[in-house]
Amino acid sequence: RQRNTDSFDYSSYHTLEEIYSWMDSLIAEFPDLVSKLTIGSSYEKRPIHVLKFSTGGTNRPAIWLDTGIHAREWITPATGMWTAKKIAQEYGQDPSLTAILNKMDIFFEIVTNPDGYTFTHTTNRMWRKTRSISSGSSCIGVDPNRNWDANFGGPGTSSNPCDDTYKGPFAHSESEVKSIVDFILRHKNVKAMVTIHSYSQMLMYPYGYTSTPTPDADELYAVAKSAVDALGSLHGTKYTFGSMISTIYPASGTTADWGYSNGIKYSFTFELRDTGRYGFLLPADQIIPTAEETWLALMKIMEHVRDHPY
Amino acid sequence: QKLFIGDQVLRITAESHEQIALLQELQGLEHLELDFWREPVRPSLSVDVRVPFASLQPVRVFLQSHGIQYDVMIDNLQVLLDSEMEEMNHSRQ
Repeated sequence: RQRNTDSFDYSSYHTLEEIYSWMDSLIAEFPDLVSKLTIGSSYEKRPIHVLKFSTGGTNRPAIWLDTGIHAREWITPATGMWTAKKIAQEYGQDPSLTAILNKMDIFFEIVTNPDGYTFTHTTNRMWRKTRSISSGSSCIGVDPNRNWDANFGGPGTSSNPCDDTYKGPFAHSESEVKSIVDFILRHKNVKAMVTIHSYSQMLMYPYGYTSTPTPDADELYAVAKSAVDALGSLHGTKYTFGSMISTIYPASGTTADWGYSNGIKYSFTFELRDTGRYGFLLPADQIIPTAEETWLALMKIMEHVRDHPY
Repeated sequence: QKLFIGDQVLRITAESHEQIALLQELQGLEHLELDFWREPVRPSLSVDVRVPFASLQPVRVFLQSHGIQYDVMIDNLQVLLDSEMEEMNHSRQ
């Protein structure tokens, strides 16, 4: 029986197959706005899909969003699905979002680490890495948020394949990371990159590997502040914000640093809410409140990107 | 399928840089198989760590003997995972 995205239960967690099938339903319901690109495949040969929201034009300036790079953080793809539906639904209804989409495309990778995500559903709920094999070690997987070519192998990474923050043998060794890198570099017009994680209630911008501020630090601070203020206005969730190294810890090889170092000025990383003190095992009844508040912050970032072309 | 029966998640509040250093030392004890959800970085950030059932006793002793404050964030991880799975099955039906 054909399901549609209205009857889909957004207040629950779903398997990879359910999410991929939901993507197809969304595309079928909004064919003039939403399409799907397959930008690569995972180590275990699962397709890596990206939803493209576009109202036309060629190679428009674009916003990149991704969720779920650390497989066990289920709240992030769950938030991603709700958000993708919101984008599709609000186009033509919400003047601000409509203005964004009339000017820019949005690319949204909802399951950034499909092998890891599947592994959390079938074998080990606590898995956070990819599933690639490391030569010379019986330990499996690389932390895909330490695998980017941005001070690769520096502070905050591990060279031990058994560690959760194992950087991998070389930058972009993970096809899950390389697929995004290739896509963004080929596109050449991505103006914002937002990677969504859980669960420390933070909004951060580069750098993670050095305490030297970026040339755009003041502007990024202002954008982050307005996003966090908007987010907190809905349910009172308190976020901290700032550069990654000053807000959380030194981390090298991260998505956000790579984005900034490759000319994407508006490069952010979210750590979603932890209300209830369950870490990334956030109770399912908090999925929608999390997504709703995150949406307000995302809109602030996207509006700023729309209004400050570079 | 890996089970987490009796595993606890502790939320640890370090009060000084010395205590952070002790937690980093704890992090290096590989035989305890600790899974740090939030790493020890600075006193203002709490540390969350999943402690396998078999390591609960030594970890608690370590924390208590150094006067490091903690509370139990998740009492039995597997119970939470079971209820999560039940919720998903219910939703799928």
